[in-house]
Amino acid sequence: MNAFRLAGDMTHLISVLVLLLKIHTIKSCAGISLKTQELYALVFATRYLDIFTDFISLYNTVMKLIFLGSSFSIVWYMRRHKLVQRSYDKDHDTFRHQLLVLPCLILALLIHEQFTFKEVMWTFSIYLEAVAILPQLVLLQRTRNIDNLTGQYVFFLGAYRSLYILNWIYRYFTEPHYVHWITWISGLVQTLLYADFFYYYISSWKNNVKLTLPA
Amino acid sequence: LALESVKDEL
Repeated sequence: MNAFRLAGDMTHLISVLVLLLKIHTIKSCAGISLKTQELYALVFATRYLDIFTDFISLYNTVMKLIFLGSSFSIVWYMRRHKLVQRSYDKDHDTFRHQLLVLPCLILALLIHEQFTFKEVMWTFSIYLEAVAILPQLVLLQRTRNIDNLTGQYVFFLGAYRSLYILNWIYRYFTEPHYVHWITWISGLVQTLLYADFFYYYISSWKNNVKLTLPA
Repeated sequence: LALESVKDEL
């Protein structure tokens, strides 16, 4: 495993931990989109169908379990935990996430590398992950106050995607037959979605002012 | 073979 890939996984892990810290410790999910969290739970559930059938490494299995467990517990917290539930900004989190799921499913049925159930589900998860952040970005734009933990959560998620791109470039030049257009294009689309947020996040950090996004 | 390599990613 190369350094970009490891750093990507670690920033992904940090983003999840930041979110869990906010929810579990402060008992608040203010500014967090339940729609995005539900989409991520669906992404991991459909991508890791191989978790008990194909063993890759202990690292791989443990990380899969962490991402599955954390995404479903975040959804549980936001839907079922009394205190956390109360801080959920339901009125602003109105993105119709079904509008993302269906096109991704159709696209996965049309464009995939192998027409098997597992492979189509895996491809669907790749497409869905690319756009799953959209409800969260829309919610951020509608919320005038973005607290530090929410900003850091989105920042680390974006960092994870950027590092994965460096990982693909590295693997392309170091491994034979490493060509994965579906993953690359989806990953690139996903990273570009963060570009705007990154711009405002970094400039607020540089100028030492609170993060706000333009309407 | 090529398909499998990307499956070690998360």
